[in-house]
Amino acid sequence: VNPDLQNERNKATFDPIQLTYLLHNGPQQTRRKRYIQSLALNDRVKQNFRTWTELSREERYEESMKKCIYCADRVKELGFKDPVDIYIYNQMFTGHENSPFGLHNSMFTDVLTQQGTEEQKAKWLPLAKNYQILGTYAQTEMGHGTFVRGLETTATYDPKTQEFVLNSPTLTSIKYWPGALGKTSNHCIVIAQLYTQGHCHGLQPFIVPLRNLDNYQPLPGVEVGDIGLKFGYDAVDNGYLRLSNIRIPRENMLMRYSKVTEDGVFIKPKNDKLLYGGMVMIRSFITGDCGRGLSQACTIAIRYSSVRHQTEVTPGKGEEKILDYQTQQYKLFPALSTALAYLFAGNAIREMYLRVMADINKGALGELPQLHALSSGLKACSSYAASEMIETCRMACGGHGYSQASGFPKIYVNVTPACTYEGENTVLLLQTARYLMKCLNSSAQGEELPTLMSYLNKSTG
Amino acid sequence: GKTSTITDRLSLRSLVEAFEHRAARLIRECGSRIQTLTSRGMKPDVALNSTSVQLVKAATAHVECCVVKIFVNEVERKDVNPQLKPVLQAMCQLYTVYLLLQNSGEFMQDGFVTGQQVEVLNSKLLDLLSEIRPNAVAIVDGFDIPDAMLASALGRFDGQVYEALYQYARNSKLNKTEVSDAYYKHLKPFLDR
Repeated sequence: VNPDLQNERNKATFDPIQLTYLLHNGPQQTRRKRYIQSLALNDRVKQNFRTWTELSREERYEESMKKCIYCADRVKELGFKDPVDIYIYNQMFTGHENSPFGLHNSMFTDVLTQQGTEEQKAKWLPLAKNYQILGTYAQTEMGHGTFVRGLETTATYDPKTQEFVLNSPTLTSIKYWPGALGKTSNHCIVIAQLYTQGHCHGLQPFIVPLRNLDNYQPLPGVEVGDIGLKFGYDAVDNGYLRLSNIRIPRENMLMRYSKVTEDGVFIKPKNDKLLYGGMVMIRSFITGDCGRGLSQACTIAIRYSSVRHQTEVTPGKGEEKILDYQTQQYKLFPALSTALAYLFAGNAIREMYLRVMADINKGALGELPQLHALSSGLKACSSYAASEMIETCRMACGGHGYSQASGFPKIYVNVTPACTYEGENTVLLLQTARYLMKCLNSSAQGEELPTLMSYLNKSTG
Repeated sequence: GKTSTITDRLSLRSLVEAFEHRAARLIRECGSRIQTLTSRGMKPDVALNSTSVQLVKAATAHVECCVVKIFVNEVERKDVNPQLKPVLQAMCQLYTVYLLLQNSGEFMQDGFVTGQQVEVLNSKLLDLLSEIRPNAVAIVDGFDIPDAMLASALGRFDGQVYEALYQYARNSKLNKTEVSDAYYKHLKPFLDR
């Protein structure tokens, strides 16, 4: 170990393992995490994967596909069932590379679980979990993003055949951006405006087959492809999708909350927000991801700043460690404290999400608006802060921070899209603000406010 | 007329109170502006759009207030190791003081935080940098991120940065040959010209 770094470790006033325990839910979970990481680290096949920074975009997609398939097989062999274990294992193989199976294992599977009836879950979930089908989630359109009510894709119910007919009626209605839509997925949950009995009943989720499972050609009426080079996310084939009179059976509409009967009668859900459960889940998890990305950037910058010496503070006394300069501390320590703040907030919002979802399963929807508002706002604030501060960490490493060898570019291009995906940040903050205005109104009327808003009643003004 | 209780002790309660006050004030200001605009005949949706810059500030203040509270809860957990507790407390203070100073106008606007208190906070921020300095490496070690995941020559656990940078340079694809193909194709004809 570099003596400068060792000296730093020697003079610490606490044992770092105590912080590790706090962040990873105690000694047992930490041991489990390290064990799983060591399985991946010592994997001989892993050593054969090519160095990420030297690959072209096409090679990165292919290499990542190989890794994902290998990981999926290994996860099965190792018998991992807990999503946290699987996440840790996969991260060691594909850290900050993202994955062509990412949406399949998150949005696709989770929306099926949350929005499907028991029959639908029994049919689709085993297929998804065994990778017999590969799916993604297509909501965003070329001309429509965060304002989901503006989506144009249509699903018109035909009671004669008991099918939905899906169409992309305009150029702007083409589904655009969904991860793994371009070349990887063969099924997709499409969010479309439902029309039945001559009326539009708003957005609903539909399972749409995209590709022939034998030869992987797109099915008739399906035009699908990759959207091209992006800022990062090279391993993911973000795609576009144009639908022309695609017929799917009535059972392919996810009907846990809203329903369409055989003769075309629409039955409303208890709460319109239930449709956005998938997005709330992803937003809840983004905060922790941002905390992790920023903590990695801080790790790089702070260790480097302890090793790098630059300029004499006192002439003749030798070059100082750059971490001893107050200006360097002012760049890095606020970022470090922000990383910790968002790691804790990420844990808290994930726990809140799991609790609220468990309540929803019991029919209690009371906390959903609070979760929706907080997850939107936290996602926005954490992604803004992480993007900005990762860049600060990079610049704090001088010229070496610009090299791919620093590790910063890979982290940055994986974290910064969080500012725009799953809802553009300003729009999300305005959603949070609308909720705050409702709470203000309730407060003025003397109503009791949710816990996180109780300060509105307390404060004067 | 209410003012903050922040002193140079930087009690976490006083910091939370400041964040709550700022969020509540900004939320109320938005509500008040929307009410004024609609009472002048503006449609509610238009009034909302005409207040959107302030609404974003209010939402940000609310979220930051929630994050501060979550952080404080973690510091105050009973099962936190006694050696770690002061380190976490300093990190929490730094997070809140830094945010507060970045947005000092929003805390000072109605006189809740005074100019004198901001002066104290500026000085405390610099003290906190010195306080955290000896533990900075231990804190990032505590994140427990394996080198393979960092994939960084600069952030290696062993600190052998320069060896790693040198190896990385030697492995560049451009170094596979001593003279690059581009020399023969383009540079040589140019130099010969």
